[in-house]
Order: sequence, then C-alpha cells, then structure tokens
Amino acid sequence: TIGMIAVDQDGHVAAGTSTNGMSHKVPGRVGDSPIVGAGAYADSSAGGAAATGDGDIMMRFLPSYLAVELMRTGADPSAACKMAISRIKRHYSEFFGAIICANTTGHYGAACNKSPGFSQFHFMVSNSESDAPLLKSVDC
Amino acid sequence: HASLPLVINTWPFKNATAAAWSVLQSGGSMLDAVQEGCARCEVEQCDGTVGYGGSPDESGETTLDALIMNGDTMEVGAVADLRRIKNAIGVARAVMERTDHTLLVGESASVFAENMGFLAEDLTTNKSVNIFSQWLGSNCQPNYRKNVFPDPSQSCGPYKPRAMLKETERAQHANAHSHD
Repeated sequence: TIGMIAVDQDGHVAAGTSTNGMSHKVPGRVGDSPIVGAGAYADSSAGGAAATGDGDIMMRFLPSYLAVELMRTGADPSAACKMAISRIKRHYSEFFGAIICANTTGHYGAACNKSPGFSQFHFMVSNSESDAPLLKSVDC
Repeated sequence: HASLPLVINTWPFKNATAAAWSVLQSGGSMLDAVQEGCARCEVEQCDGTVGYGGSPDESGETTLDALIMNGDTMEVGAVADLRRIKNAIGVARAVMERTDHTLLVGESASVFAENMGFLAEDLTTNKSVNIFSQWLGSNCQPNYRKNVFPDPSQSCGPYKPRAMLKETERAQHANAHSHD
C-alpha cells in the first residue's frame, strides 16, 4: 500500500492511497485505504495524514482524521501521528500499522506500532532541501 | 525546519515520491502529484502490495482500493474492491470529478470505470497465481475466517457457520508484504 501526502508551494494539501489489500482476504473485503479519514485525510487548513497496516483494525479508529484534527489544534506532525497510533494501541497492543503526517508549513512526521517483526517504519520525503527523494525511518 | 512544497509517502517507494515531486516542480497541482505518485506504484506493483498481480483473495482474484482527497475543497473520490481495472487511483479521481459521490465499490465501480474510458484487463499475473496456488496447497493458511466449520485453522472452505460463537484471539496476519 502506498499512502501519499502532497503539499504545494502555497500550503494546499492533497492525500491519497492505492493498494491491492491483504492477501487471501475473503472476497469483497475492503481495508482502510479507500475509507476517507482512515486510509488518508487532507484539509488545507490543518494538514494531511495517510495510514498503512492492518486495515481491518485501523479503519475503526479513523487515524488519519484524528491526526489531522490534532494538527489543527496545534500538535506537531510527529506528535499527531504518535497519538493516532496510541489510540489504536490501547485496544490492540500488537496491531501492525504506521501513519505519516504533514502540516501546511511543510513539517512532517511518522509513527508506527511495534509488533513482531516490525520495529522500524521507512517512508520517503521530497522537499526543496534535497533534489532526490530522501529515505527516512522512525522507530516503532 | 520545514519547507514547501513537500511530498511524503509510506514505505520506501522512491519512484512514487519522485513522480509526485516532479509534478509539483513542473507547476502541477497537489492532486495531480498524489495521483501521479500513487499511479507510479500501481504500474510498478510496489512491493506487491499495490496494483495488479498481488494479494489474491480466497478466490485468487486481485482487487484494488484507492482514495484521493482535495484538502482545499474537501472533495473525495474513492474506489474499493475494484476489479479488472489497473489504474485504481485514476478511477478514484474520476469518481471525484465525474460524480457527486465519494465511494464506488465492486463490479459496479468497474463498469463505471469502463464507461469513463478506463481499460478493462485481467489483474492476474503468474506471480499472483503462484501465491494463490501455494496458499491452496497449504490448506488455505492463513485465512480470515472464524466460528465456521470445517476448522479454518486446518482447512480450506467452503465454510458453514458453527452453531456456537466462540471468542477467539484475533490472529495477526498483516505484515510488510500483506497489509493495507
């Protein structure tokens, strides 16, 4: 699954996702990716967020919507991402999932939940600081 | 410190980042950038978790989900359980721009896409067939069934509902190569 946030020169925000979902799913099963507020959310007055992971669980907590609303109240993107993850972790301590967040000034962050075999989350960033995309990572 | 413009995406899908970034650099909109970046992953089948030829369901079919959201207007286009169409993010954008709806799903979403000019084609590849046949050969493990018989932790379907519902510990099947 790819989740992406783009913020243009003037702070206009868009977000999106695309996935082929979980292997061996029951036919008709849909994960969080196409659910607005779960797979991704964007509001140019606050920021954008996009999530990836076990969509059957994550979609129930609308992590992308929560992260954007937290940024609206002044949380920085890293803190907003962490809070969105911890909201899910309270109920499903070992769920597989991660989220990226960006605000309208170009600050960004990411967070993930530590689970067996998953202790670091890699994501990509492009901004005017670097010509080529930068590989970033965050410890879960 | 921060700077604009910015592209950020999940997982180390570098080509998607670069594709989106070049749209912004050439004056394209943030919507075009997101669509271009996600479409790049659909074409390149990023990690086998995006696009055609990956994550076959219990019947061996690959279906796609996608979403695009405009933070200026709060418009959204999304497709889920999309069949036979490779460019899922493009169809999501068409839902946003060609209907007043937010989300179209399943076979009807595929018919909408074909009507809007998207190419219908088989989303199966040798790789997804191999994944599926290996799964069948391992008694359909893992699967997402519970409270059915035959015992889904031992056997393939078809499944029937069991009389008694038993609370079971949710299995954790999601991982870096099978997730949303």
